[in-house]
Amino acid sequence: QRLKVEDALSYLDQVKLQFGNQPQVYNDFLDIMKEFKSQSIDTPGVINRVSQLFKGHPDLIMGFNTFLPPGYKIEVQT
Amino acid sequence: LPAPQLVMLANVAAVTAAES
Repeated sequence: QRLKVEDALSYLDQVKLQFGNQPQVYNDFLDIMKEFKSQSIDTPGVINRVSQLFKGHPDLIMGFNTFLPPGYKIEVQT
Repeated sequence: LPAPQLVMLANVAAVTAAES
């Protein structure tokens, strides 16, 4: 199903909350998305960066997966 | 665009970053 702006805002809030004591992580995530927007990095590049940034946070990774196009997915380490 | 939902997330992130 199609995600809306509200879903994106909600996800950003989730990231901000989880890293409340590490605001740099949230800022890094915003930077990754800005680089994608400016086409400095492509979808696999985003996946690579986000999987490193959110390592150890499976809920954030699974949430991020919902924004990826078909055929793309970050594997969660269990 | 190949990843419309990711573009949407990026747009929202850019606006959020600009506002903060």
